[in-house]
Amino acid sequence: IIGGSETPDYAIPWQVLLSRNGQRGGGMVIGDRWIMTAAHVVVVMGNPVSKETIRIYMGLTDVNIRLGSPVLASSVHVHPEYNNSNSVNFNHDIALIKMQDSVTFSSSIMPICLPAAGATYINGMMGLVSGFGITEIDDRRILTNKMNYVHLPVVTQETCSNSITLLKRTRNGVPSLTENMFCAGVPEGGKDSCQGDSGGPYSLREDGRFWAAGIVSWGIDCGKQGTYGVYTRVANYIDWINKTMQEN
Amino acid sequence: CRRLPDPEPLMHGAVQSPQYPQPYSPNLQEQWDLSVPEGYQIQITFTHLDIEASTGCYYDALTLLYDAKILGKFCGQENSADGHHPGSQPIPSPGNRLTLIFQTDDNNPERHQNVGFSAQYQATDVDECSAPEPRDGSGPLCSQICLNTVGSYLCACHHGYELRPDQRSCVLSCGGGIFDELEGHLFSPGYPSPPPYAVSCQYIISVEPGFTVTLNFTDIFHIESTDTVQGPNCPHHWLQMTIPDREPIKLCGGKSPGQIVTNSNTVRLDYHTDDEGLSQGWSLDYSTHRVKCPFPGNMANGRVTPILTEYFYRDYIFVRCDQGYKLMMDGQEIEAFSTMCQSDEKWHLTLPKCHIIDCREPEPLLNGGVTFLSGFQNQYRSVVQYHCNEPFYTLLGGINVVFTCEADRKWRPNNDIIVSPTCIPVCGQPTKLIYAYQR
Repeated sequence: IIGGSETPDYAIPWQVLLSRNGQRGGGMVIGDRWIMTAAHVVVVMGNPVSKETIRIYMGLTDVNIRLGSPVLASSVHVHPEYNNSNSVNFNHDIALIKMQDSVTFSSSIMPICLPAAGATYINGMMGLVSGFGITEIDDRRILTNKMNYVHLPVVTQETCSNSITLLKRTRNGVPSLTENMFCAGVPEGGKDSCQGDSGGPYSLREDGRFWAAGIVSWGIDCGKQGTYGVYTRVANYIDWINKTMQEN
Repeated sequence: CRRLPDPEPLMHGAVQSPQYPQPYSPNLQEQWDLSVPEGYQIQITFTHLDIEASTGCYYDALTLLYDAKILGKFCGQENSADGHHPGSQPIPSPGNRLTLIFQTDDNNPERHQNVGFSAQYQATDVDECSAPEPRDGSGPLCSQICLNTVGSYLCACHHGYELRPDQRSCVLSCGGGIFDELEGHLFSPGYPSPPPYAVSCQYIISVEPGFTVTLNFTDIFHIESTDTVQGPNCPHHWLQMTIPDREPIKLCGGKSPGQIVTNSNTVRLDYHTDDEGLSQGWSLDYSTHRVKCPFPGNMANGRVTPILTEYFYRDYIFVRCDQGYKLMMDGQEIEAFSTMCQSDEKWHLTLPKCHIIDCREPEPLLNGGVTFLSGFQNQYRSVVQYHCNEPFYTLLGGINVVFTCEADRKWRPNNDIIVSPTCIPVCGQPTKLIYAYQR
């Protein structure tokens, strides 16, 4: 998280830390046996990782203090249309992990709500993104062991698309924005999600409840002026999420 | 050689002179020995008799004998002046035997060919009872009552007497023995006539346990006594009443004891008279009553059926518990209970208790719990409410889930719509919010 703050205990109890062969990723609790994350966190070189390599940590804000024993995955369900073998296609960047054991919820572990069907993403609405990914201290990017968060507004598809188009002129291999994605961030930069936050939650609050609006997916650099973070638009996947959980 | 059995005597038959209805031959000497069963006598009836007539039936004759005694000697023809014709009326024999001897001389009259006789005989019942007393001093056939029967007779005795083994004489009867019927009548020998002297009779009334005997002296009660200041003394004649485990009581005098409740199922009566004095006797009716068991009392949280004012031997009672209670006996639950009043005046089973039922622990609720709104120990009519571990879980539907312990020992929801409570997680509401006050 760039430009954010350390998360107090119990403030984002649905945040999950995923560890896969030393690589960090994020996730969010959506049920007592289900974790939602980005597909690219559990797919490497076009192949899903084995469930045994995934370690799931919940209920912590400081990896050093309360890491504890990981929860194990019993199955991994990647969206069937996710196809990102060349790392430039983040469309359908969503996956579900089923845990071997159910979790009892408490102040430290709580599920985030799923969006209602047809939920709207209002431009400028402030969302909350969090993770254990790269942060920035004294202009140096470092990996933090503490959960960080930052409030970022929703950006219109047009604004985001324009920024990506602009970047594509100077860079190769820039992924494309699709209707299954949305952007959040500030044009002046300095606040953003970053590497290691992938799969983590971007939540919007409505009627006193946080709901999972997005999944940290991709972006050009982190916190750079004129760039925005790109998130999987969860509202587009409610049917698939419910179907997957019911069938498993 | 083996003797052939005597032929069974016939009940009737016919006898005819030789060659009948052809004329008989001269110089005949024919004999017929007729017999019928014992207890009967023979009656013979001549259907035809035509024998040469002579004075005193000197030449030809038919002679009837019973044990060498001549019953009659016949000859001649019917309605003839000569001879001695038997006529058509039956001729009885004194016993069950009759001998006929037909005898003819050596010549027959030439003008009239006599054909002899033809007769029918039959057995007729002998009225032994009307026979005169034998002269040998053996006494009458029956000492008291003679009953004539077909072919025989029976002797019987007057009330208070019984027939001796000789089947003809009678002896005074005590009427004693064991009386095991539930009610009956006893009386002194010969009652209401005075009994003979030196009577020693024993009567035992013994009915099955569970019944008690009550004596009720009716009508005459007169047993010779000696009156004393303390009451009648019974030195020579008495009726002694003996009840097990109690002192025997001697009864005498002229005043009836009336009703005596023995409270026992066995009573022995010994009637004694000596060879002097006079006691007219006594009679009594006895009845029985079933013993009584204690009143079962009122059952807490249950009831006894049927409800009676008193319970007697062989009465059954049943116990049912009120709704929400169960029958308990010796620490065990029983499905049903009944007990019977025994002969020892006790119930064969002690009454059970009615304990309140319980529904056991309510089903646990995952991520929730249950609290008692009323009642305790999961007893009948206890009310519990399910709740979820808030704020992390909430009840599905969001309404209060209240269950009551019902009589079928099941927790039933007060609202029939609820099948079972479920706690669903609360999402998106952290217990701590991130606030930023700096502007």
